[in-house]
Amino acid sequence: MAASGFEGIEKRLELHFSGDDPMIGIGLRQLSFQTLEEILREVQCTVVSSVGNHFFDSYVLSE
Amino acid sequence: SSLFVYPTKIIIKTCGTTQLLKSVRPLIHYSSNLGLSLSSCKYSRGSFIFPKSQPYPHTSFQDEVVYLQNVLPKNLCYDKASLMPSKLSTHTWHVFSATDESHLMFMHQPSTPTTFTFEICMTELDSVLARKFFRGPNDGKTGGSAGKVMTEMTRICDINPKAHICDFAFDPCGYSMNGLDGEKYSTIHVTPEEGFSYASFECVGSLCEGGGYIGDVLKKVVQVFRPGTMSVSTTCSSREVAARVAKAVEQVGMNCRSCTVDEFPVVGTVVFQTFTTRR
Repeated sequence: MAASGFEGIEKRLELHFSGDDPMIGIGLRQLSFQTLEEILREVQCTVVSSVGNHFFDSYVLSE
Repeated sequence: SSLFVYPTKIIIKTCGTTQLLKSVRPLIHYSSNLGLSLSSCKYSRGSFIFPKSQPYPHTSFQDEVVYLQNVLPKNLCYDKASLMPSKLSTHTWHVFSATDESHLMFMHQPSTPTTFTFEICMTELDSVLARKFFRGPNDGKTGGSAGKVMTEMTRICDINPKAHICDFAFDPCGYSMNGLDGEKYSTIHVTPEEGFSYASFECVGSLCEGGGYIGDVLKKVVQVFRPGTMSVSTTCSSREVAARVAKAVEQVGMNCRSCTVDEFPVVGTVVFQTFTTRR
């Protein structure tokens, strides 16, 4: 094994929230792209690609 | 790395030396501005290949757990941290979960759907297959268009033909994709370099989808990468899925080396299985 290389093994975080208004029903999806980028800056990632559907938004990140 | 945002759920999965847990504090802050409050948290990972390269708070599992306990709201007081070992000393599954009382009560309702999450880690990828995740020098493509070529060439597109795929190829090598199939997500990340090659696959599913579905997906994933070693972590309220995992993976030439089971509040049962190629 190489002494050092790119770490492939991921860390995975799943957070659940309550308090969403079911009449509106979009909850966290209201977070702006700018806010998400700000959060991801803490992680040291940026968005390289994104797509969403009726149910959720997905982002491919750098790294 | 990938991020999935649902109305009341966020999943972030990052590799390299990213400081994933530093996202918790701002996520709590910005969600509270929307009137949302955190009710449960699950953090999981395998054993790092290069643990000494990880920055704080990822310097050890103990550091990660202490960090989470400090940043999570005090109402998430039902927590558990566990190391799930295997017969392979380099493969230990790390899980931390925390929840508040409302979620704990919800868990005991009999109507909880039987959904599952697979988190699959593969190392020692077949070198011929791994080479498909390298871009040609000056290929003139964008990360998106090169990703699309890799998705087709490796037959990743066949794993779930119904999924809408968002893919990206890194320069000079590496690949990420997110799949969207209705409410269900899937994701693949690949680091193809010889000596520390790695690929991951993650998806959610339902036990109602029919007996063949789970086996079919697993077999296709193994055939895309042909790993020397693979671990499958299954999170589900039922242990039934684990038997289907072992059966499917053994049919494509891998032997089950170990199986560890643990229970977590709200999260349910986590089954951690390791496999090595039959030589």
